[in-house]
Amino acid sequence: SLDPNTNPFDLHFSGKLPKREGSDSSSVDLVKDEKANTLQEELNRANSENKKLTEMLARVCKNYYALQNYLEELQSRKSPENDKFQTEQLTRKRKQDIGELVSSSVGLGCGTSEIISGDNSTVSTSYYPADKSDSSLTVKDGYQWRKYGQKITKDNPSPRAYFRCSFSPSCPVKKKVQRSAEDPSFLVATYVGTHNHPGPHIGGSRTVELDLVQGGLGPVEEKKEKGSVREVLMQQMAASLTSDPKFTAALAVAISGRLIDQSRT
Amino acid sequence: TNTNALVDELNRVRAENKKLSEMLTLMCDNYNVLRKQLM
Repeated sequence: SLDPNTNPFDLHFSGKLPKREGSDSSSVDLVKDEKANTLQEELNRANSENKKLTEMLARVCKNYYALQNYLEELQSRKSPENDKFQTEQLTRKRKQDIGELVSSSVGLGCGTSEIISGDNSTVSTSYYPADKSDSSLTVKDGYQWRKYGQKITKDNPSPRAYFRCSFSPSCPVKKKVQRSAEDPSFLVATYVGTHNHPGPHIGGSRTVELDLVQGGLGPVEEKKEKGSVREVLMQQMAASLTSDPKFTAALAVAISGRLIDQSRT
Repeated sequence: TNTNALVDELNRVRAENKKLSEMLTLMCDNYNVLRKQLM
């Protein structure tokens, strides 16, 4: 229905048009859709940033622990006391009557323990039932640990894993985990020192070292696991600033993403 | 409702990103401390 008398330059022309029913609601819907789209895009962007940060953090953790292992190795070579301790532990372990220890408690998540008090530190040995096929050398003793080494020697071909408390260096406790030579269905954990922080929550907490050393951080969906990893990491980090172009560059990218993100909101 | 859910999710992811950034900073610092020890 074209009207030749219509003035296309009439500014109020649109007001003269018959009003459509529901035009207000449709425009509101349109605005909502636009807002939802914007939010969705922003969410995708944040998720992608999250993924990048997680990957980057996993990479940094991996590098960190690799370097730490190397440093520990260097330090252990230099320290004759460490060698002495290991020799003592080996001798001690051979003398133990494993049957007697195991018979008293073979519970899930609970190790049997024997405590020896030394001059400066307490040494305790615990046995944990473990699947023979499990080569992770991880025991659930309630504390959180950082793995700093693993080795095999000719005189003792069974692999040993070395851990220290996640509260290190404030907490001096270290442990060594090895499969029992007498009974391979058990892992033997030798602890040196006493924790100077709240006690274990057996079954409640998880060891973290394998996530970081072997597989990096888990998928984004595993919020609980990541949460605990984060807590431990936050506790572990010491605040000191140094410069490294490679990492600061990566960090700058990550942080600038955050700043841009914040400035938009 | 959809918009509200998106906003909530966005806030959650942003908070997570913030924590990740902080952790990354700390981890980098720690890494560099180790590197210095080795040098």
